[in-house]
Amino acid sequence: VFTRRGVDEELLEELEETLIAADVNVNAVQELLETLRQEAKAQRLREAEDVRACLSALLKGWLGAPAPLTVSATPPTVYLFVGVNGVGKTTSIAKTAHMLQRQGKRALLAAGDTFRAAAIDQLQIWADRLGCDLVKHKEGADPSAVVFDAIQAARARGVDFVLADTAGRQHTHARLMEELKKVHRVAEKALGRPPDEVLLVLDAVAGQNAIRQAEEFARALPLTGIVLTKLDSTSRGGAVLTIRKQLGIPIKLIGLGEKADQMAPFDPDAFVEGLLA
Amino acid sequence: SLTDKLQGIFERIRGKGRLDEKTVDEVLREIRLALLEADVNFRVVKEFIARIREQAVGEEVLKSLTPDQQVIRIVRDELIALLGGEAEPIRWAARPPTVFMLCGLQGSGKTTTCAKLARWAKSQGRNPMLVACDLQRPAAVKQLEVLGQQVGVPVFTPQQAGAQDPVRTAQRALEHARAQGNDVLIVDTAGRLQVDEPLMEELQRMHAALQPHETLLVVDATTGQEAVNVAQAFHERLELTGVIMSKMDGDARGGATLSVKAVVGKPVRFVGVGERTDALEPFYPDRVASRILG
Ligand SMILES: Nc1nc2c(ncn2[C@@H]2O[C@H](COP(=O)(O)OP(=O)(O)OP(=O)(O)O)[C@@H](O)[C@H]2O)c(=O)[nH]1
Ligand SMILES: Nc1nc2c(ncn2[C@@H]2O[C@H](COP(=O)(O)OP(=O)(O)OP(=O)(O)O)[C@@H](O)[C@H]2O)c(=O)[nH]1
Ligand SMILES: [Mg+2]
Ligand SMILES: [Mg+2]
Repeated sequence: VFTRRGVDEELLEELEETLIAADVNVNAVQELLETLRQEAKAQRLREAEDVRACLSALLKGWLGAPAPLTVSATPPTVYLFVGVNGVGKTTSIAKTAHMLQRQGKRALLAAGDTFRAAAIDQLQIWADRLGCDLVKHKEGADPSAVVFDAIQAARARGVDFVLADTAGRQHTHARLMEELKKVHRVAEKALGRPPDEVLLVLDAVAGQNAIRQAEEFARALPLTGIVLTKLDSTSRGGAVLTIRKQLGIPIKLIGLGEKADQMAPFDPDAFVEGLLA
Repeated sequence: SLTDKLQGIFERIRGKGRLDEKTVDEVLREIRLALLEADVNFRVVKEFIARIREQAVGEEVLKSLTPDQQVIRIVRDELIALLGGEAEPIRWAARPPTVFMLCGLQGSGKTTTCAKLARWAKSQGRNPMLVACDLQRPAAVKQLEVLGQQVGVPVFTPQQAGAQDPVRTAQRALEHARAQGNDVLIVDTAGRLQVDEPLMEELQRMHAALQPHETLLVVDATTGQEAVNVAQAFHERLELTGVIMSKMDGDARGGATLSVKAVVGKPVRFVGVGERTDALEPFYPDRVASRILG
């Protein structure tokens, strides 16, 4: 493994392919491998498994410590879920409500997607299954008004958490990004502080565009965390490494399936293990 | 951009009259990086680079006053060739109804695309019917019903079929379409992972029951490296006849298009460019090639 020049280039090539296949950004891969090359040389690493362990440590370094969901001292705690089309926002809200219920907390859902066909019906079914309240208006209503009402309702009913759904939207669509900013402003006004979490939901199946999504949504809103869904697929979500390192947004939750109990707090060790598998 | 990087490389060797090994590697490396950044699968990229190697550093490039542009042109032409010619027109079945079955991963855009296809079929003078075979996702049937209403196309539901499962619903839909004189049947299926054995097996049974004329994989334009494995699995199980790339109105480079084409070898039938039911376009390989190159 260890040649006079340094770490075996063949091993580095293999590691490069593993990372790229996991959707890690190609520039991030170059940076990681260069650091790995230097570290391995400095530490005189000889065995392939030691080199791998070194890379694993570097990756964990990029991800930082696990970050829990914020809970406010002044209820209701409000979580806003945002992201592009079809990533799993609505399903993730159901899972988060389920998770909170397992902790003995109560959640109220806000049907903030007033646009897409049967979006409200979809969330209503989840609310019924979970036994939580749903605040909804008519289809086509102002999403800001729904979120506003939901926050008021949570206060009135003494519910600890508000989970607000929003319509999927492409970050390239300026008008839709403006609409989202308004939802955030109105929520902030109703709450007297910004929403406690503004969660960008990302699909692990996505490649490099996840980074673009994070950049643009971060420009529009103060993102506090990422929900990385569909990690039960064969995709490994490597793009989030760059998002975490460059934008500083922590991954807080992961989706592992379509059922209410298929969500977990983000575990950097398990995630890195998955990347290098 | 790739152009800038190539310009830089060729600037440095101007006047040398020939390309050395090192420069060749540099040029190919930049092309490789651009394609990987565009989400083209790394194995597909490897094969692609091998294909264009000789041309990219050949006489034509050396003799050119703008070698960087020559290289881009060679790469782009090769991408267009691989992406296949312009969209082949859909061939209607000799004995109606023509059956379209849509499949793909969760959230890829199948239900919305079914409605878009229905609207398009109507514009082609057909009498389509939509079939709601997703009994899994909350309000999936309702979603298709609402979309069906929007495009003025009837939706056949599991309730109408008196069925509790997608295969039965599909079978009933076929009988119903024949009885009602609908000459196009567009079947929506539940999203599923290609590694979900029971669900892939269910899809095969639906396929057997429907004998579709078109089995279309709907692929999200943002799909990353796994596009190859996903497409391969669906293709092996069903024998796809085409692909639809969805959400091309975003800024995803869409390299998955090349990955899927490389492994399935079937045409990209349409491209989804928005959430509305009229947001469906024919596939233009030259536009997608430019986009992949960034
Ligand atoms: N396998 C898997 N599927 C998931 C996961 N999360 C969501 N899904 C599925 O992905 C599809 C889309 O989920 P939604 O919750 O509707 O996504 P969305 O972001 O709300 O979509 P829009 O509101 O239309 O933008 C559904 O079929 C979900 O069941 C996950 O973690 N794993
Ligand atoms: N911007 C954009 N959004 C799209 C496009 N196609 C579909 N969508 C949106 O993507 C989301 C998912 O679309 P669906 O049609 O529900 O996807 P699906 O594949 O049926 O999802 P599942 O049934 O859960 O697997 C919805 O918000 C759609 O409006 C497109 O071409 N562009
Ligand atoms: Mg939703
Ligand atoms: Mg669907």
